[in-house]
Amino acid sequence: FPTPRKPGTPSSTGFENVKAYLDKFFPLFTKTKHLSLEERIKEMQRFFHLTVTGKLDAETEATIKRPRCGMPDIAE
Amino acid sequence: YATFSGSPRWKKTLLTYKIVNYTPDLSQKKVDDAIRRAFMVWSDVTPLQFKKVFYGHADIVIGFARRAHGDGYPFDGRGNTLAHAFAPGEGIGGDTHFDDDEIWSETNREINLFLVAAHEFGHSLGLDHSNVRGALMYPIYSYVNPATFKLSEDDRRGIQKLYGKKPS
Repeated sequence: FPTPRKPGTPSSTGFENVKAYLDKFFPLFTKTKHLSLEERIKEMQRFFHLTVTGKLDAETEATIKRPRCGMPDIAE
Repeated sequence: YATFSGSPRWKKTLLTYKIVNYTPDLSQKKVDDAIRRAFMVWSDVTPLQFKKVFYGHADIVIGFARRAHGDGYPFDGRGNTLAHAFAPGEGIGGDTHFDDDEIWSETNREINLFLVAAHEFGHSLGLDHSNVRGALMYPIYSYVNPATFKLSEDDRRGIQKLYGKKPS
Protein backbone atom coordinates (compact mmCIF):
# COMPACT_ATOMS: atom_id res chain seq x y z
CA PHE A 1 0.00 0.00 0.00
CA PRO A 2 1.24 3.48 -0.63
CA THR A 3 2.07 5.23 2.60
CA PRO A 4 0.03 8.36 3.28
CA ARG A 5 1.92 11.46 2.28
CA LYS A 6 2.93 13.80 5.07
CA PRO A 7 1.45 17.30 4.82
CA GLY A 8 3.81 19.60 2.96
CA THR A 9 5.65 16.76 1.24
CA PRO A 10 5.68 17.49 -2.47
CA SER A 11 4.35 14.97 -4.94
CA SER A 12 6.90 13.78 -7.47
CA THR A 13 5.47 16.24 -10.03
CA GLY A 14 5.55 19.04 -7.47
CA PHE A 15 9.10 18.08 -6.54
CA GLU A 16 10.18 18.22 -10.18
CA ASN A 17 8.39 21.52 -10.70
CA VAL A 18 9.94 23.19 -7.69
CA LYS A 19 13.40 21.88 -8.55
CA ALA A 20 13.09 23.12 -12.12
CA TYR A 21 11.87 26.49 -10.83
CA LEU A 22 14.73 26.81 -8.36
CA ASP A 23 17.31 25.70 -10.93
CA LYS A 24 16.07 28.42 -13.27
CA PHE A 25 15.43 31.30 -10.89
CA PHE A 26 17.52 30.47 -7.80
CA PRO A 27 20.42 28.59 -9.39
CA LEU A 28 23.16 26.97 -7.35
CA PHE A 29 26.52 28.70 -7.32
CA THR A 30 29.89 27.83 -5.85
CA LYS A 31 28.94 29.18 -2.46
CA THR A 32 25.53 27.52 -2.38
CA LYS A 33 26.04 24.27 -4.27
CA HIS A 34 25.65 22.13 -1.13
CA LEU A 35 22.26 23.57 -0.17
CA SER A 36 19.49 21.00 0.30
CA LEU A 37 16.21 21.37 -1.53
CA GLU A 38 14.64 22.53 1.75
CA GLU A 39 17.24 25.29 2.10
CA ARG A 40 16.71 26.32 -1.51
CA ILE A 41 12.95 26.52 -0.97
CA LYS A 42 13.60 28.64 2.12
CA GLU A 43 15.78 30.97 0.07
CA MET A 44 12.97 31.40 -2.44
CA GLN A 45 10.38 31.91 0.30
CA ARG A 46 12.56 34.59 1.90
CA PHE A 47 12.94 36.41 -1.42
CA PHE A 48 9.17 36.49 -1.97
CA HIS A 49 8.42 37.28 1.70
CA LEU A 50 6.42 34.07 2.06
CA THR A 51 6.18 32.08 5.27
CA VAL A 52 9.56 30.35 5.48
CA THR A 53 8.85 26.65 5.92
CA GLY A 54 11.30 25.01 3.52
CA LYS A 55 8.36 22.97 2.24
CA LEU A 56 6.36 23.09 -0.93
CA ASP A 57 3.26 24.44 0.77
CA ALA A 58 0.23 25.87 -1.01
CA GLU A 59 1.52 29.45 -0.87
CA THR A 60 4.86 28.48 -2.37
CA GLU A 61 3.29 26.30 -5.03
CA ALA A 62 0.93 29.15 -6.00
CA THR A 63 3.90 31.52 -6.31
CA ILE A 64 5.71 29.10 -8.59
CA LYS A 65 2.70 28.96 -10.90
CA ARG A 66 2.32 32.72 -11.30
CA PRO A 67 3.40 34.37 -14.57
CA ARG A 68 6.76 36.04 -14.22
CA CYS A 69 9.92 37.39 -15.82
CA GLY A 70 12.38 34.80 -17.11
CA MET A 71 15.43 36.34 -15.47
CA PRO A 72 16.83 34.66 -12.32
CA ASP A 73 15.89 36.19 -8.97
CA ILE A 74 19.13 35.38 -7.22
CA ALA A 75 22.30 35.67 -9.25
CA GLU A 76 25.88 35.21 -8.17
CA TYR B 1 16.34 47.16 -5.73
CA ALA B 2 19.35 45.38 -7.07
CA THR B 3 21.74 45.88 -9.94
CA PHE B 4 23.48 43.11 -11.82
CA SER B 5 26.84 41.82 -10.69
CA GLY B 6 29.45 44.43 -11.59
CA SER B 7 26.68 47.00 -12.11
CA PRO B 8 26.80 47.06 -15.92
CA ARG B 9 25.20 50.19 -17.37
CA TRP B 10 25.13 52.12 -20.60
CA LYS B 11 27.88 54.72 -20.83
CA LYS B 12 25.77 57.04 -23.00
CA THR B 13 22.41 58.67 -22.45
CA LEU B 14 20.90 58.41 -25.93
CA LEU B 15 19.97 54.78 -26.58
CA THR B 16 18.47 53.36 -29.74
CA TYR B 17 15.94 50.57 -29.97
CA LYS B 18 14.59 48.50 -32.81
CA ILE B 19 11.49 46.28 -32.94
CA VAL B 20 12.35 43.39 -35.23
CA ASN B 21 8.95 41.67 -35.27
CA TYR B 22 5.47 42.02 -33.82
CA THR B 23 2.94 39.90 -31.96
CA PRO B 24 -0.26 39.07 -33.83
CA ASP B 25 -2.21 39.90 -30.65
CA LEU B 26 -2.02 43.67 -31.07
CA SER B 27 -1.76 46.11 -33.94
CA GLN B 28 1.73 47.35 -34.70
CA LYS B 29 0.64 50.82 -33.61
CA LYS B 30 -0.41 49.50 -30.20
CA VAL B 31 2.86 47.59 -29.76
CA ASP B 32 4.86 50.66 -30.78
CA ASP B 33 2.89 52.76 -28.32
CA ALA B 34 3.31 50.28 -25.43
CA ILE B 35 7.07 50.09 -26.05
CA ARG B 36 7.41 53.87 -26.31
CA ARG B 37 5.53 54.39 -23.04
CA ALA B 38 7.55 51.63 -21.34
CA PHE B 39 10.78 53.45 -22.18
CA MET B 40 9.26 56.70 -20.92
CA VAL B 41 8.87 55.12 -17.47
CA TRP B 42 12.67 55.24 -17.24
CA SER B 43 13.41 58.38 -19.26
CA ASP B 44 11.04 60.34 -16.99
CA VAL B 45 13.35 59.86 -13.99
CA THR B 46 16.85 59.72 -15.55
CA PRO B 47 18.87 61.60 -18.18
CA LEU B 48 18.29 58.65 -20.55
CA GLN B 49 16.61 59.22 -23.91
CA PHE B 50 15.37 56.55 -26.29
CA LYS B 51 15.15 56.74 -30.05
CA LYS B 52 13.43 54.19 -32.26
CA VAL B 53 15.37 53.09 -35.34
CA PHE B 54 14.08 50.93 -38.18
CA TYR B 55 17.27 49.45 -39.61
CA GLY B 56 20.96 49.09 -38.82
CA HIS B 57 22.41 48.86 -35.33
CA ALA B 58 20.32 49.40 -32.22
CA ASP B 59 21.40 49.19 -28.61
CA ILE B 60 18.19 47.44 -27.55
CA VAL B 61 16.71 44.95 -30.00
CA ILE B 62 13.13 43.95 -29.22
CA GLY B 63 11.29 40.93 -30.59
CA PHE B 64 8.57 38.35 -30.00
CA ALA B 65 9.46 34.66 -30.13
CA ARG B 66 8.25 31.21 -29.13
CA ARG B 67 10.18 28.39 -27.42
CA ALA B 68 13.86 28.23 -28.48
CA HIS B 69 14.77 31.41 -30.28
CA GLY B 70 18.54 31.38 -30.59
CA ASP B 71 19.76 32.89 -27.33
CA GLY B 72 20.04 29.71 -25.25
CA TYR B 73 17.06 30.64 -23.06
CA PRO B 74 14.00 29.02 -24.64
CA PHE B 75 10.53 30.20 -23.71
CA ASP B 76 8.16 27.75 -22.08
CA GLY B 77 4.80 28.07 -23.81
CA ARG B 78 1.85 29.92 -22.38
CA GLY B 79 2.11 31.02 -18.75
CA ASN B 80 5.08 31.09 -16.39
CA THR B 81 7.91 32.91 -18.17
CA LEU B 82 6.59 35.93 -20.07
CA ALA B 83 9.73 37.65 -21.28
CA HIS B 84 13.41 38.18 -20.59
CA ALA B 85 16.04 40.79 -21.26
CA PHE B 86 19.81 41.05 -21.16
CA ALA B 87 21.89 43.41 -19.06
CA PRO B 88 23.57 46.40 -20.76
CA GLY B 89 26.38 45.49 -23.12
CA GLU B 90 27.40 45.01 -26.70
CA GLY B 91 25.75 42.43 -28.95
CA ILE B 92 22.82 40.78 -27.23
CA GLY B 93 23.25 43.11 -24.24
CA GLY B 94 20.09 45.10 -23.61
CA ASP B 95 18.00 42.99 -25.98
CA THR B 96 14.46 42.13 -24.91
CA HIS B 97 12.41 39.11 -25.97
CA PHE B 98 8.70 38.56 -25.34
CA ASP B 99 7.15 35.08 -25.31
CA ASP B 100 4.65 35.06 -28.15
CA ASP B 101 2.86 32.06 -26.68
CA GLU B 102 1.39 34.59 -24.24
CA ILE B 103 -1.58 36.66 -25.28
CA TRP B 104 -0.51 40.27 -25.15
CA SER B 105 -2.95 43.06 -24.49
CA GLU B 106 -3.24 46.74 -23.75
CA THR B 107 -5.76 46.11 -20.98
CA ASN B 108 -6.13 43.97 -17.86
CA ARG B 109 -7.01 40.89 -19.91
CA GLU B 110 -4.25 38.32 -20.34
CA ILE B 111 -0.80 39.96 -20.12
CA ASN B 112 -0.38 43.70 -20.43
CA LEU B 113 2.50 44.42 -22.81
CA PHE B 114 3.34 47.86 -21.42
CA LEU B 115 3.86 46.55 -17.86
CA VAL B 116 6.07 43.64 -18.93
CA ALA B 117 8.04 45.84 -21.34
CA ALA B 118 8.69 48.44 -18.65
CA HIS B 119 9.98 45.68 -16.34
CA GLU B 120 12.19 44.16 -19.04
CA PHE B 121 13.65 47.52 -20.01
CA GLY B 122 14.67 47.88 -16.38
CA HIS B 123 16.87 44.83 -16.99
CA SER B 124 18.07 46.29 -20.32
CA LEU B 125 19.23 49.33 -18.37
CA GLY B 126 20.96 47.39 -15.59
CA LEU B 127 18.41 46.64 -12.88
CA ASP B 128 18.10 43.14 -11.46
CA HIS B 129 14.99 41.86 -9.68
CA SER B 130 13.75 43.62 -6.59
CA ASN B 131 12.17 41.69 -3.74
CA VAL B 132 9.92 44.64 -2.91
CA ARG B 133 6.31 43.76 -3.62
CA GLY B 134 4.76 46.47 -5.74
CA ALA B 135 8.05 47.47 -7.36
CA LEU B 136 8.13 47.28 -11.13
CA MET B 137 11.27 45.12 -10.89
CA TYR B 138 9.53 42.52 -8.69
CA PRO B 139 9.74 39.37 -10.82
CA ILE B 140 6.09 38.28 -10.67
CA TYR B 141 3.55 39.83 -13.02
CA SER B 142 0.78 41.83 -11.43
CA TYR B 143 -1.64 44.04 -13.31
CA VAL B 144 -1.90 47.71 -12.50
CA ASN B 145 -3.70 50.27 -14.63
CA PRO B 146 -1.15 51.62 -17.13
CA ALA B 147 -3.00 54.93 -17.21
CA THR B 148 -2.22 55.55 -13.55
CA PHE B 149 1.05 53.61 -13.38
CA LYS B 150 3.70 55.22 -11.18
CA LEU B 151 7.26 54.00 -10.77
CA SER B 152 7.88 52.93 -7.17
CA GLU B 153 10.48 54.62 -4.99
CA ASP B 154 12.48 51.40 -5.00
CA ASP B 155 12.71 51.34 -8.81
CA ARG B 156 13.43 55.06 -9.00
CA ARG B 157 16.28 54.80 -6.49
CA GLY B 158 17.73 51.84 -8.38
CA ILE B 159 17.77 53.43 -11.80
CA GLN B 160 19.01 56.77 -10.45
CA LYS B 161 21.86 54.95 -8.72
CA LEU B 162 22.98 53.86 -12.19
CA TYR B 163 22.20 56.96 -14.26
CA GLY B 164 21.47 59.85 -11.91
CA LYS B 165 18.41 62.06 -11.85
CA LYS B 166 16.71 63.68 -14.80
CA PRO B 167 18.11 67.17 -15.20
CA SER B 168 15.54 69.86 -14.42
